[in-house]
Amino acid sequence: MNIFRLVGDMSHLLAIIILLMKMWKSRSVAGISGKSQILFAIVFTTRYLDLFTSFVSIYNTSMKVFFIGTSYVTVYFIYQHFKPTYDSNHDTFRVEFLIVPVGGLAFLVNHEFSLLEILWTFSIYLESVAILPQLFMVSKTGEAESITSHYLFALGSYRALYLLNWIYRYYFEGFFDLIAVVAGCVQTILYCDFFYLYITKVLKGKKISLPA
Amino acid sequence: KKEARVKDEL
Repeated sequence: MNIFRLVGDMSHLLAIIILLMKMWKSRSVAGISGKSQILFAIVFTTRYLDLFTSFVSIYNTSMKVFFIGTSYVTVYFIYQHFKPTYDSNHDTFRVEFLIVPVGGLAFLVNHEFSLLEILWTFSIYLESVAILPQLFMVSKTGEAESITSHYLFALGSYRALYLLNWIYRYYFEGFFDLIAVVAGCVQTILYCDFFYLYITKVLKGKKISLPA
Repeated sequence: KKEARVKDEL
């Protein structure tokens, strides 16, 4: 463990807590893409199957349980509990255009042709594009609540910090995973536009309005 | 520099 990965995981944890608090306090899921949240639930489910087969640490296991659990609670909030506030008319990204290519790529490009490894690879590739429905929704509605912007900033920061973690691990531990690094770069690049708007607007008290 | 067999990252 290193400071970059720890802060990255905390940023990821914070993002999830911000989202849940927004939903619970405002009793609304307005502006949140249910499709992205479903993709995140798939990401965690396919990535953490080793939860039962290999034990790394209490931290690792508890974080995995938390991420899987909260991802399903979030999907439940959107599609059941707060369904009347779900804005399905603006959440129209065709996720099959993500899942099919990512599934095919995971099948072709992976470290080992085994079920667990292909599912892990699928999860890594899927996570890199899972935020697209959410960013698409923000661009369609033309704006995002500031709490949603904070959620996206924390979520985008987590993988950017993981990039620093991989640089650190490469030089100090000789650890290198090309698949995770490439997907992490794609994932972080997708947030660049948002990061720019967040830093230039939200931090000055303005609202975000992605070009519609 | 193969990646660690056991996935220790989240």
